[in-house]
Amino acid sequence: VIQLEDIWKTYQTGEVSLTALKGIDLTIRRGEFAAIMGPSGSGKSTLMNVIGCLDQKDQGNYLLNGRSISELSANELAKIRNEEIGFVFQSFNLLSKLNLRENVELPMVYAGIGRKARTERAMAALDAVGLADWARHKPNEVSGGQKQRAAIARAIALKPALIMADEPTGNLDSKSSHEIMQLFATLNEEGTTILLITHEADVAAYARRIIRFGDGRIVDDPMKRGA
Amino acid sequence: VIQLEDIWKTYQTGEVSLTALKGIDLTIRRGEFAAIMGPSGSGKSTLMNVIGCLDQKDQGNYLLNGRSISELSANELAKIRNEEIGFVFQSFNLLSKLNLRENVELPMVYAGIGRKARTERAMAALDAVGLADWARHKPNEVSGGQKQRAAIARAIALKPALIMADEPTGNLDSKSSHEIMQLFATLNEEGTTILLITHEADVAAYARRIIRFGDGRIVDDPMKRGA
Ligand SMILES: Nc1ncnc2c1ncn2[C@@H]1O[C@H](COP(=O)(O)OP(=O)(O)OP(=O)(O)O)[C@@H](O)[C@H]1O
Ligand SMILES: Nc1ncnc2c1ncn2[C@@H]1O[C@H](COP(=O)(O)OP(=O)(O)OP(=O)(O)O)[C@@H](O)[C@H]1O
Ligand SMILES: [Mg+2]
Ligand SMILES: [Mg+2]
Repeated sequence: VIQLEDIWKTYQTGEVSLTALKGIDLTIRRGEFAAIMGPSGSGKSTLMNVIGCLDQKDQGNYLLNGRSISELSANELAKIRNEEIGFVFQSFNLLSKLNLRENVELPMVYAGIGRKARTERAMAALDAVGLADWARHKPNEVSGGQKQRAAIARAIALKPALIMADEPTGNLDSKSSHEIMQLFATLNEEGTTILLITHEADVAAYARRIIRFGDGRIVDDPMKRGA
Repeated sequence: VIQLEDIWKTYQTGEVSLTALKGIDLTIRRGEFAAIMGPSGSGKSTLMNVIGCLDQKDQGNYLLNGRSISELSANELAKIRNEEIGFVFQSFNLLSKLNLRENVELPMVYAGIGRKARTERAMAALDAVGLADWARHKPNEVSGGQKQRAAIARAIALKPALIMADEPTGNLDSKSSHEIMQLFATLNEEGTTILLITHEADVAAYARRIIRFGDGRIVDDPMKRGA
């Protein structure tokens, strides 16, 4: 369960400061399937980075499974980031010197999982996204959509409790997009919490809750409308 | 005018060989606005790289403005790549050490354009994609959709005769996507030839011709149907 209360974040670039998150209140319950939509530059990825413990908020409370993340040690945070949350980055973030299988295995290496188990899970994840035959290719030897699918495979291989996917179908044709969304729907039925950012309405349609973002704020949230 | 006759290309990865283009016949006339659609991994970016002289075909003829590109010197090829063709890459390819304005100016630096003219044109291009206020930000200090728009600005700043855009709206919300497509439509009215790869049907709708790709071949081309 994710609980954000009055979250603010400002970026400083030279003398320019830009407030990317302006008082975000958001609750995500276990097993939810939510999509975040909003204009380019409105703060969606920034919000994901704060939730995923990849970047720090300036102000406000963030409770993860009931515990304030400011109480967690650096080790506890790292463990959560790596084992509890599977992250599909908007720009994939694959390592160019490793092949696709090694890239998919990376979070499992950090989690201390043994080599045989890692390879089995990595190949299963690559197979789930249609990339089993490209396991030994490097990122610069595969297509844009294949890189995107490899990033998805890496996020799901460890079977994390929460998957955060930032524009996971931006480089995929509609058939591949639906295959990926079917995969997320199946994981969600098995109990995985899914939070995704997308600008495509038919991708957002797989979610049960669509949260709309605008200029650093949540401008619509079905869970908040009656309030 | 682009004329491709029986173009073949195979990638070798270790002992694995994959034929990405299997006998492509394609003609693009001056002033055309064409879109290429097809599944992930079907060879679209590979085709763009061959047309843009960024990668070599293994077999077949490629005539650019009536001249076979195998007759062109390395210098002539470089000049065409840099000044005649504006390329929006699927993975943007912005340089992380330069700010957005410097990134947009880069093709103009190679073309020998003076500093004052470059800066004017770069700021006009950034303004056209809504990024004038981010000119001094570096790529890692802007959002995914902003990076994509900076890559588009760089492709149009030199006013090239041909623009090739590989998934130019993959990271953009629908409002920004339509603004970018309006921009391309305007450039096309002014005489620029536009060839874009997209998997989004409402982006392809701006083109006058939709070429469908599948497994390394053209599987539908309105210009070829009567034949
Ligand atoms: N440098 C390379 N070395 C080996 N194989 C490659 C290389 N680049 C691409 N491929 C393979 O060639 C095929 C076509 O790739 P290409 O990038 O042209 O596809 P695409 O149609 O652009 O796909 P997408 O829609 O996913 O971007 C894919 O199967 C890919 O794995
Ligand atoms: N590291 C940074 N330094 C300075 N400003 C930043 C940084 N990262 C993002 N920004 C700015 O913060 C704002 C929000 O960025 P964010 O990446 O969260 O947007 P987004 O909603 O994900 O956009 P997109 O849909 O284009 O991916 C943007 O205006 C962006 O320029
Ligand atoms: Mg983003
Ligand atoms: Mg591609």
